[in-house]
Parts: sequence; C-alpha cells; structure tokens
Amino acid sequence: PIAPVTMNAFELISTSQGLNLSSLFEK
Amino acid sequence: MGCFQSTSRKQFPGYEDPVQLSSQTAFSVSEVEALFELFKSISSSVIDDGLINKEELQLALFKNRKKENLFANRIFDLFDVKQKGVIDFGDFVRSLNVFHPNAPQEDKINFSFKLYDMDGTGYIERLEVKQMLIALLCESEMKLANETIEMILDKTFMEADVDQDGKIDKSEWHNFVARNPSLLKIMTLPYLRDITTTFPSFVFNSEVDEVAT
Repeated sequence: PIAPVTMNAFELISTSQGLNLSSLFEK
Repeated sequence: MGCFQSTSRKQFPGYEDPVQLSSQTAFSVSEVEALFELFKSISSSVIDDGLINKEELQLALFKNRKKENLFANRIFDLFDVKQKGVIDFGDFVRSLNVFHPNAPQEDKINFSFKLYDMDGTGYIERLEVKQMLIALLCESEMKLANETIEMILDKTFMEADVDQDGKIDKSEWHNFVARNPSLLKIMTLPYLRDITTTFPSFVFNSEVDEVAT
C-alpha cells in the first residue's frame, strides 16, 4: 500500500495501531 | 460487599482508593472499580505482579507481546508517570482520564504534544516527526520514497511551524490542532463511557458499600 500523501504527518502518525488505545478494551 | 477480596488489593503496589481516584478524575467510583478489572487483566498477562510493564501494554495493544512499537513505547512512557519502568493503578487511571470524553480539551492537547515531543525538549522537532513517520510506514508496511516523506514534512511544518524556526512549540501546536481537530480524535476513547458494562464483574469485587453509578 502507498500512504496518502495528501494527509499531514500527524494525521498519518495518528493512524498507528500503537496509538489506538481502544484495543485495550477489546477482550 | 466483596469482603473476601479485601486482602487481594494489597498485591497491587500503587493501588489507590477508588473514591479518591474518582474525586480527582472524570470517572465515577464504579468506573474506577471497573478500570481495576481491566488493570488486573493487563497487569497479570505476563508477570502477575500487580503492575503493567512494557511487554504487557504491547500485548494488550497488539495481542502480540513481541511487537515492539515506537508509539506504544511513547504511550507507556507517558503512562509511567513516576518513571519507574512500570505503570501502577493510580498512573493507569489518571492517564486514561485524559482520554475520557469529558476530560478538558486542554489536557488532551498537552498530552498529545508530549506524545510527539519524544525527547522532552518542549518542541516537536522535524527529525522526531520524521522518525515517527518512518516507524508508521514500517508498522503498516506502507511504502514511501524519502523525498515523499520530506514533502509531507515540508507541508506539515509549513502549516504548523508558524515562525518557521524548524520546530513546533506548544502555542503553535495549540493553533495547529484548533485548525485540524481530527488530530485529537485519538485522544478520546468513547469506550470509557461504557467501562462498567464492559467489565461488570467489578460489582462482585467492589470494596465500596454503595456503588455509585
């Protein structure tokens, strides 16, 4: 896959699984 | 209620009274007790010592304890408020509080700034953002040429770094986030509203006489 270059750097970074804390609540 | 559980909480170093934690956060007493159920499960997943270590947080985030990840490391470092190399229950509740839908926007902005200011200089530097972009590309197996990464950084810093000194300070971050509110999406966890229904077993382990809702 190719990253969408129209997004700014922080928008891209915030898609990281490591920042997705909702997975803490998934049993 | 829950007298048979009363000694077990001594096994949790840094355990704090739910009533007190509730008074310092957006969580009700019941929600703090439900968070304790989640904390117990994460903190016993690798070493049952009542504390969350880095491997346990990675396991909870990725369901894979070997997957080292720059962003999970940043979250761990920020949750490890006392910088002891482990997260205790008080750290866990206070840190998650920032992610509560009712937490002040200011707290969310400050936390996100610290997240990206990896070396703690008080500025988000271009090199830090580049490192994070490269880490993201590795994590997601996306491919981008170096010049494309530089282009994204140019565009981002053109918008965010208003005084064009090559780094983003806190006030520039405030303004940038105000113009790009989607950047704060990761700072709110709607799950925190339903924590008592996600972990209903807190009722059986409650040490509070009247469980407030």
